[in-house]
Amino acid sequence: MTRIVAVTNQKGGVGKTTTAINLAACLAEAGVRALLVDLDPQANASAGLGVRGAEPAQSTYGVLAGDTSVGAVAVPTAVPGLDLVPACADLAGAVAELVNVDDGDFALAQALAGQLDRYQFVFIDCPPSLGVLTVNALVAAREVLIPVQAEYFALEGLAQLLETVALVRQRLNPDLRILGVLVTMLDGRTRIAREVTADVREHLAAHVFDVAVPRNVRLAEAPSYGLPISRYDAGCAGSDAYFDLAKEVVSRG
Amino acid sequence: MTRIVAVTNQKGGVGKTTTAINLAACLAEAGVRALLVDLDPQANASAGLGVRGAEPAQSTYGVLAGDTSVGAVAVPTAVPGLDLVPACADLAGAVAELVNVDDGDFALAQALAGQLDRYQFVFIDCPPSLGVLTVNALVAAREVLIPVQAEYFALEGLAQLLETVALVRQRLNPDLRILGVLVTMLDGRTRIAREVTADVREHLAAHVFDVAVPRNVRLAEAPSYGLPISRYDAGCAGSDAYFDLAKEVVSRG
Ligand SMILES: Nc1ncnc2c1ncn2[C@@H]1O[C@H](COP(=O)(O)OP(=O)(O)OP(=O)(O)O)[C@@H](O)[C@H]1O
Ligand SMILES: Nc1ncnc2c1ncn2[C@@H]1O[C@H](COP(=O)(O)OP(=O)(O)OP(=O)(O)O)[C@@H](O)[C@H]1O
Ligand SMILES: [Mg+2]
Ligand SMILES: [Mg+2]
Repeated sequence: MTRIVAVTNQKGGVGKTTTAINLAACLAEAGVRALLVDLDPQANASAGLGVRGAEPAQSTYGVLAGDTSVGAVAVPTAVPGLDLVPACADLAGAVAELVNVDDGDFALAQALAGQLDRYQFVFIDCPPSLGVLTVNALVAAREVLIPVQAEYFALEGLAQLLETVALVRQRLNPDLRILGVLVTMLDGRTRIAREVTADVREHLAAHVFDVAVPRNVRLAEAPSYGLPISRYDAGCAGSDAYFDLAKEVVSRG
Repeated sequence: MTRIVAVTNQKGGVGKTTTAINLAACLAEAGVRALLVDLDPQANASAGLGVRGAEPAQSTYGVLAGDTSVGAVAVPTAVPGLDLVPACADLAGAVAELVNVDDGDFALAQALAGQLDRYQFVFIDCPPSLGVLTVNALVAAREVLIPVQAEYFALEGLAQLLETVALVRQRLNPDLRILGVLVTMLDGRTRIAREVTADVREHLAAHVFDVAVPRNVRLAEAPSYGLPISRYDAGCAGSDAYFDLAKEVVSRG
């Protein structure tokens, strides 16, 4: 059964896109067939894999609107075995449309149904909000991966997010479970990072992945070359962390 | 005339809240009467100034709904001269309500009209999206301050944001002008930061503030004490940068 993972946190800039790209890539490097669905109108996951300027009909927008299928729009990436459904800015327009239809929360789930046999893993990169696009991802997914930056503001929003996940499980998607909470951009030298990490591990215990992703400038450089870290600098600390994460994700299957 | 500044960028985690809090605080420390309006359902600007758990009726939500006024809900902060209109999570619910009314884009402008005589500056902290809350801020404001992180993804969204600002000026608010673009979290040692900063200065030239805010852990620590940087560590590089920014903002009046 295809594992469908929503990568989400309404707090901005916590490493959702970086995690979605590099986790999917590390799994593909290990021979797993993976798909990355870019559900953010900013289209950072698309740009980070070198795919720019997708036409609405050839993007997640077209898939959500029911005009086209995953099979027709998924494109290959720099990593054999990793495909991408690119986003475009028009996706922001989909929000107004989905809010006004009856089962607007199910658009992505319906669009993905029966389309995923070729993939063992699907990752959905979400925008920084708890709006209709993120709800669509939580309805279509069976698992949720929550990146958390080891900083004060990032901790604030966690309770709101976990509440939203619980609501979606109750009302829309009973299969939804938390795959894990990932501490990102960890600078172990700072007191605030150590305090927040300890807080997260205390409150969320078993959910928190053993691996934490260190702050590593190579992860910030890679997307400007359209490459995941495994193809940009496979020996760096950032790459090691995402390979370790891939192993933990597989073991939590 | 009260200067109303929307602090916005749909890219997440670029320093919108940190800039809104500390710029408003530095102006207030210099004797300017300032108001900070928290328009983000995450309510980070509120928590960062030590204000938590505001009731919907005593928050930006109540003001947008027309149930109450700025004068009735604005609370003092750790800095004399700086007031805050706190946010609450219910603000996310306002989005669905505002989208469906005719002049939903003007709710904040109407709510602020005639309420601001006591203030020389009003700053509006926006969520990481280009949705109805951010449009409300752009309609209510006369100026836009755009924080940009010196990283690749942050550059991507700038064109989309400038387009949105131009659209709002054309259709909803002819007075809207760009106050400036602020480079944030600058780690001058990294190549990507130097490249992105050079790019931003080349494309946006006169808009870019002379001052850039360095990456400085004290800025990340201060909100966990409910204090702006001027009250947490007035001697640090982060504080110096925001005092310099305050001077530049005043000179661009
Ligand atoms: N471990 C890391 N070390 C250094 N930089 C990182 C790391 N992870 C992410 N970054 C950088 O930090 C910034 C924010 O990361 P990213 O864009 O992945 O977050 P996001 O949660 O997807 O943001 P948004 O909320 O806008 O969607 C990016 O510029 C990215 O390159
Ligand atoms: N100059 C800086 N140096 C170090 N840390 C910073 C700096 N500016 C902001 N931060 C930290 O970086 C994180 C992101 O900043 P902030 O929350 O202000 O961004 P934002 O754009 O408001 O995010 P969102 O998109 O979620 O609203 C926070 O944890 C903040 O404390
Ligand atoms: Mg992202
Ligand atoms: Mg913010």
